[in-house]
Amino acid sequence: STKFKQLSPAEFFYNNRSMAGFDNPTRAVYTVMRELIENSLDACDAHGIKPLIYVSLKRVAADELEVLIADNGVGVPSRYIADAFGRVFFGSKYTIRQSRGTFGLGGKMAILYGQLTTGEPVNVATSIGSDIHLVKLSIDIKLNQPIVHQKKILHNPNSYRGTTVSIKFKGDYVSARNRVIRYLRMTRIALPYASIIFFDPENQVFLAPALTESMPKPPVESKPHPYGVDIIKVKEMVDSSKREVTLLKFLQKFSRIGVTTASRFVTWLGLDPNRPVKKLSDDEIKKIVEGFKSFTFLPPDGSSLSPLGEQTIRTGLTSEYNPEFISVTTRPPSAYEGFSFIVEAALAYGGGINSENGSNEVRLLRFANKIPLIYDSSNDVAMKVIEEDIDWANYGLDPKVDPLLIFIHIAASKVPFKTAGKEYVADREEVRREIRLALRKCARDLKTYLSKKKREQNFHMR
Amino acid sequence: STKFKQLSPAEFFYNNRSMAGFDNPTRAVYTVMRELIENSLDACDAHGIKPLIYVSLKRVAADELEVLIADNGVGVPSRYIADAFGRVFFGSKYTIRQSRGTFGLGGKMAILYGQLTTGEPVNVATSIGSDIHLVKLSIDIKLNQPIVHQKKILHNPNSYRGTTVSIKFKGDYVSARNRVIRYLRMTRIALPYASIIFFDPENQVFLAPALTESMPKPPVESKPHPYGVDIIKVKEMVDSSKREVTLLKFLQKFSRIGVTTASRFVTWLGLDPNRPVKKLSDDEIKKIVEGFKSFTFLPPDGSSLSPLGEQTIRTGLTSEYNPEFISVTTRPPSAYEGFSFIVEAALAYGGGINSENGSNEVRLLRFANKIPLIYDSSNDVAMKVIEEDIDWANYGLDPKVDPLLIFIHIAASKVPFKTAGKEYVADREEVRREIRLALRKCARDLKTYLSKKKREQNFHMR
Ligand SMILES: Nc1ncnc2c1ncn2[C@@H]1O[C@H](COP(=O)(O)OP(=O)(O)OP(=O)(O)O)[C@@H](O)[C@H]1O
Ligand SMILES: Nc1ncnc2c1ncn2[C@@H]1O[C@H](COP(=O)(O)OP(=O)(O)OP(=O)(O)O)[C@@H](O)[C@H]1O
Ligand SMILES: [Mg+2]
Ligand SMILES: [Mg+2]
Repeated sequence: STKFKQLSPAEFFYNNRSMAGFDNPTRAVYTVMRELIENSLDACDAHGIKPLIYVSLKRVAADELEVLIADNGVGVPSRYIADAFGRVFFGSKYTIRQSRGTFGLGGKMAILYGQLTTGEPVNVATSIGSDIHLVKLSIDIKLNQPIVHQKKILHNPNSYRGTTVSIKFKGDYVSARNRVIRYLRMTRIALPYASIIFFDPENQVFLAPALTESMPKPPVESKPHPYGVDIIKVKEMVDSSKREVTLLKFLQKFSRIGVTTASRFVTWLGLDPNRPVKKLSDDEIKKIVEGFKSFTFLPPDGSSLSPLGEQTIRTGLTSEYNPEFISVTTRPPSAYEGFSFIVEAALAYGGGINSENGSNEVRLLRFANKIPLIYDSSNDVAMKVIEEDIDWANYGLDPKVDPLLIFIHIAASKVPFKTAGKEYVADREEVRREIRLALRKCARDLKTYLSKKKREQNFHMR
Repeated sequence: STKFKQLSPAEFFYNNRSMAGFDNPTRAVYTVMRELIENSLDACDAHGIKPLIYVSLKRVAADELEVLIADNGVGVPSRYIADAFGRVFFGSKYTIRQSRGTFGLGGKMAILYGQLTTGEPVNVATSIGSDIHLVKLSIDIKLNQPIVHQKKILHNPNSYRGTTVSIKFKGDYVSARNRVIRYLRMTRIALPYASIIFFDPENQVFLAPALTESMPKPPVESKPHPYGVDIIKVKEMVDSSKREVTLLKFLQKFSRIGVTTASRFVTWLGLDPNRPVKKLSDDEIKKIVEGFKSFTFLPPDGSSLSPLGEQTIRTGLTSEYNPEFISVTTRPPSAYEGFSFIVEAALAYGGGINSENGSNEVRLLRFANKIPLIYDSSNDVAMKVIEEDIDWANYGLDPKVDPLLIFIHIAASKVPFKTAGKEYVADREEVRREIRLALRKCARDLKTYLSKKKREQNFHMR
């Protein structure tokens, strides 16, 4: 007879760790590094702290590594430390605000991978400025909860604030090295205000001191934008509303809906503004959700987002590639499923970008929420736009042959990642459209530049 | 101050539905269809039932569809119906045995997608041969549990057995149609013993009656194979062992370890066979896991697997493509992480496969546990083998230019899928190696055939 069973979230990702970027011992090194670095960067720049991050990766046995990462971030409050590092789907980044973290999974997967390859617990030291808390823990997979092996509290006379995480795990650093370095170089492009120091197992140092003094101000949490919000979301918001809340009041829980817009929307839909929202029927909720898709609301205001900005993109591309010409386009904020996002695109041409690429492949540099994306580019929504939506010949360009580099950054309060390992971005229509519009604008600018350059060259030749 | 939160599994996949194959309204149609069909096929061929599956997809409003699927499978026992269809990470396929289902997620995602696009609950009718149970339910996302709207029990005078599921959801069938039909055609190649009838929204019928009378016998649950088992897995098995179980007895819980092999292994490791396994230290467990990787055990016996078999592959490829020549290779059973798997590969050449492909792309037909894989082939482990591991020139072949079709089937007690939508298989070293060896053998056979053919042609020309 058939055995039915319930799996915990930790069991699911332990069973299916390839989904989270732990496909093999080489990929595991990359994933452990990037998950820890992204946690440290979030702990800094989401709180207006200029990141100073130290990472060391040491060889402790034949195929065994130990990673140690130390940041100057905001720290973890003591009552949350064990769950933050020991419970899958537990985290602080489930808000409507741009951050690298989004799943409440990454740190736990790195710890879990250490546990399954070496049996060793993770060591965490953290402080929010008061006492320093040291915790040694492992993950109870069946129950999806932390097992605390040891706890210690230290006084903090210098008010140190930040987090240190140390994990022993098996992995192949030699095969992973190029990708790890590429990740760090790409991070440098996106984050000129961050200092990252990396000591690798061969005692090589990757030193990336901050290039700029100032930092963009952190994004702030926003309300959901009405565009693309679905029935489940609206029902959740109705459930969490007080009993007396009217439809008119309820609509103002959405971004860009003030009392005037709310009244116009309710009138347009033919509903009663004073109706208690908890009394709405399923059909009326469906009508509201349909209306959200077709009514013209102001677009999102972008305050929950943190784009790179044209200056950072130009500086980064120039320092890495020294191109002859760069066209940058920043799209206005858009939304999908109620989440706002901004696409920034650039085309870099010539200079240090040479066309004897040999491989006849598109040169594509992808970022999402300032995270470098290195794997699985062929299925990324950006690659679909490049290969299916842009008529490059129309601009006199061929991205597979010309000395051309394509740069895409998606800054979103939720990035529609296709994998739990954040390898690539899903083919979401609203996102695809914004990338398409951004690249067409960049291509037009590049075409203009190249025609002008050609005319000048022809002029000189006479 | 930072808000920490716990997400339920339903909330996680509701937030990140692109990961489960619900990227956009076109992909959603494909995913709903394939998740329901795979559930019905599992309910049949895992239980020795010749599948007879009826699927209809009707248009009920402008962009709203209703899918109805009816199978003659084993049915769902009444006490499990609500959780089977209403609780994420709940299912009957968490065993060491080949099945299409593996996550306890697919059916729930289809239901959830219907719920978020239409607000409608799912209707399920099922019987294991006694009463017929009708259940109308929706999913409580926050609590990850079913909300039963209505329940009914009907008498079953004809002992009907099987399951019917009906979901209303929004989707773009017109854009999805080609992929849905391709999925059905590929299913036909793999399952000559199944009858599938599909009525689409345009009143077209896809009729695929069974081509063969006999069915392969269902795979049986097996113990884990020692090769590749990790520390967490061993500790779990130790925890669930009775207190008096010795190390010698414990080792026999693994496939291919009888008392003789267990003694040899314990002696080789230098441990005491009579030691109560619960008294092993962490270091000793680690030593056992390391030993499992290097000790020579008999390979898995394949009884938990259900490969297609050379005959089915030849028949299927012949009926679809009528090639001039087919070479088929079936690798012996192998293992990773304790799970056994078999790779079957084929190269089909010429005949109905023409080389004016135009697109200069590899023709690759992928299956995993008899499931057709249609999306994201570029990152699939099979494509990595084809593009990086096989020196095609060595065999006088060029898969991008020649009239060549590459067929890969991975039959596994756990397929290392990279995505929750089962789009492609992760780059797992043991799996990559087996595909590589299988394709090299096929390539050698094809090379031999082509040389022989060329010699014969040269002979005739004299
Ligand atoms: N270095 C750090 N400094 C401060 N807080 C941290 C640090 N590392 C982890 N945390 C906290 O632990 C939580 C869980 O981290 P984890 O990486 O598991 O998930 P996440 O970052 O929220 O999402 P994702 O799975 O996308 O990475 C974070 O949300 C954050 O609150
Ligand atoms: N048509 C059906 N006939 C019999 N049992 C079914 C049927 N559909 C679903 N089930 C039962 O419901 C369970 C949950 O199905 P669901 O699709 O959510 O997960 P799964 O098939 O186990 O795994 P996966 O997420 O990989 O599809 C199944 O394990 C099976 O026991
Ligand atoms: Mg994280
Ligand atoms: Mg299923």
